[in-house]
Amino acid sequence: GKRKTVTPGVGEHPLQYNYTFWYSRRTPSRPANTQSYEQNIKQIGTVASVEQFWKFYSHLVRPGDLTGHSDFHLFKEGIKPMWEDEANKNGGKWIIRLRKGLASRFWENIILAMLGEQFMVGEEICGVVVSIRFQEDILSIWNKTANDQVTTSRIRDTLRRVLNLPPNTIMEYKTHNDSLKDNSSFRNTKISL
Amino acid sequence: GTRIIYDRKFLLDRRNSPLTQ
Repeated sequence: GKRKTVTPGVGEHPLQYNYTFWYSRRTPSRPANTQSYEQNIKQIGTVASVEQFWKFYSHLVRPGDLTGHSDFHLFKEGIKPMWEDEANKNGGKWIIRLRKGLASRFWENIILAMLGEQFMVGEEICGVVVSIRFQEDILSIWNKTANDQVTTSRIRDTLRRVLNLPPNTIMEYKTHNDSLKDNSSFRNTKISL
Repeated sequence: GTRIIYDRKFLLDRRNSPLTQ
């Protein structure tokens, strides 16, 4: 449907891009096919300035307080958090697995890095996701071009810095094409230390 | 064009600015 254009308010600090928050939650009874994924994902708001971001974000449940199988996504406005989206179809994502209890802090830090344009990879960043699961939580950052190694390495190195990850943290990269093939977001990844 | 870059501290400082109250 049509949504009104979101712009920075008077005196607010504009962001380089507008970003849209999405929320999804899997109903355990339903298969995780593309159609049910699209039906389960809901757009919850778009922000255009630093101030609008904080207003929106401070009303959201912290991801660490979510239960069950759910995800928050923050993507550039106009990019759906789906593998098939035009901006994502040649892309992939870095995956960081977090033990329980860390998701809220890491989610905030990765968002601030993205909103503040800390990655320095041109137009490559599409968005970030925090995935709440039963045993662990998972942080992902999606970029447009999976086979651009200069970009993916720079994203990885920036993540280590902005999240202050210990040097032995395992980071995994998975192309969306591979996710489509095995119908899984987090299995069969390429490990990078 | 120029890119709008904000560091973490700048963003955190805006969290409690009068505009977000």
